[in-house]
Amino acid sequence: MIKTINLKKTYKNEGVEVHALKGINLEIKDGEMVSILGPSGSGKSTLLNCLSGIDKPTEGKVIIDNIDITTLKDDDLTTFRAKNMGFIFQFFNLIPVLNAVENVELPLLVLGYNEKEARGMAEEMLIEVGLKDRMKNFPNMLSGGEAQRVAIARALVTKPKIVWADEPTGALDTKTGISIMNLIRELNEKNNQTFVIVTHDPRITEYTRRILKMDSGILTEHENLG
Amino acid sequence: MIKTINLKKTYKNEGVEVHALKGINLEIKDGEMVSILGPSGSGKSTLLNCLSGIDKPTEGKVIIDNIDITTLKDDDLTTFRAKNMGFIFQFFNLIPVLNAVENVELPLLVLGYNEKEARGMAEEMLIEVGLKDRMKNFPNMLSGGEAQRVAIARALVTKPKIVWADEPTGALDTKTGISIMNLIRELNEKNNQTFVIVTHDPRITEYTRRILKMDSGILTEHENLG
Ligand SMILES: Nc1ncnc2c1ncn2[C@@H]1O[C@H](COP(=O)(O)OP(=O)(O)OP(=O)(O)O)[C@@H](O)[C@H]1O
Ligand SMILES: Nc1ncnc2c1ncn2[C@@H]1O[C@H](COP(=O)(O)OP(=O)(O)OP(=O)(O)O)[C@@H](O)[C@H]1O
Ligand SMILES: [Mg+2]
Ligand SMILES: [Mg+2]
Repeated sequence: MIKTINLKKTYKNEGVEVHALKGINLEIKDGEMVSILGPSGSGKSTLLNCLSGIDKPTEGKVIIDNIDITTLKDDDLTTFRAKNMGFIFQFFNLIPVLNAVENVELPLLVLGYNEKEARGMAEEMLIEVGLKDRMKNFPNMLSGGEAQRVAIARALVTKPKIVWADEPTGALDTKTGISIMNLIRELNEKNNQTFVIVTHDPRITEYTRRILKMDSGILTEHENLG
Repeated sequence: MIKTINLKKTYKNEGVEVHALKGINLEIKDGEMVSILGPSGSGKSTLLNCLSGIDKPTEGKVIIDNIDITTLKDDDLTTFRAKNMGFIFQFFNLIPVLNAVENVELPLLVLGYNEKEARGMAEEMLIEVGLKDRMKNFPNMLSGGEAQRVAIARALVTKPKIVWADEPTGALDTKTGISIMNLIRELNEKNNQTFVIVTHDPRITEYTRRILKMDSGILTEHENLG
């Protein structure tokens, strides 16, 4: 269970303050699929960064399975994230000196899997996202959509309890995007994984039972099929 | 007028060859608005990189206003590009140590405009794309869609004859995307600028009179309203 209490984030830049999150109170149950829509600059990525512990909020709490992650020490937060979360960044953040399969197996090596096992699981996930023939390519030898699919495979390969996805199909054509969303829905149903998906694409919201709307740092429930 | 003759591009990676462009013959008239659709990895970005001279083709010619740009020396190609072209990259390529307005005024300074003029024109273009309040932000202090709009402003600010746009609205919500496409259409009608737009979004193709389809390195005409 994910719960936020009065979550705020303010950026200060040359004396100007931007209130990116203005007090978010949100609850997400285990195994839920939730999408977040909202205009450019409305605070969606900021929210995901605070929910996942990648960034620290200015005020408020983020409680995941009764642990307030905003109070964890850096090391404990990193371990908690590695064990429980996958993150698909808006612009992928692949490691340029590692090839596709090495990028995907890295989170498994961090969790202590042996090389052979990690390589097998990484290859399997890259095949699932349609990249069987690109495993040895480095990020600068991949198309935009291929790089995004490597980032998706990396986030899913450890079968994390929670996956934060920031526009996971933004660089994909409709057909490839649908195949990714079908994979996500399958993992949600099979492993009861929670998915929180930021998107601009109304077709993506059809895969989630709840739709939240972000507007200038304020989050409202838009639709809840329960 | 843009014309290609048997344009080919082959990438070699660890002995494996990828034929990204398999012989493209294309003609685009001055002032045309053309969109290019196609699945992830089909060769769209590779085509734009070769058309604009950012990358060299393996074979074939790219002729723009009777000049074969594939035979130009590097300095002449850079000057030709600075004078005649704007490029909206798929992942923006903003200069991290320059803020938004500095990124946008740079192509003007390269063309010899004085600081005061360049600053004025850059500010005007940033206002056009809805970033009046983000001019002093550095790229790492912008949201994904804001960064994309800075990249759009930079490509348009010199009013180039030809603009190559690689998924110009990929990181934008529907409303912001429409306002950008309206700006592009206005510039096309007012200044007779040519736009070649790669996109995954079928709504974007409604702004162009020609739609091309890329599939595994082969380009076909999909629709031509002439
Ligand atoms: N530097 C490179 N080395 C090897 N292969 C490459 C390189 N750059 C691109 N490729 C391959 O060439 C093919 C075409 O890539 P391109 O970037 O043109 O695709 P695209 O149509 O723009 O795709 P997307 O919609 O995902 O951005 C891809 O399959 C990609 O793996
Ligand atoms: N490091 C920063 N410093 C200053 N302002 C920032 C910083 N990061 C983000 N912002 C501002 O906070 C606001 C929210 O940004 P955020 O990245 O969360 O938007 P978003 O909803 O993800 O937008 P997009 O759909 O364009 O990706 C933006 O207006 C942005 O300018
Ligand atoms: Mg964002
Ligand atoms: Mg591309």
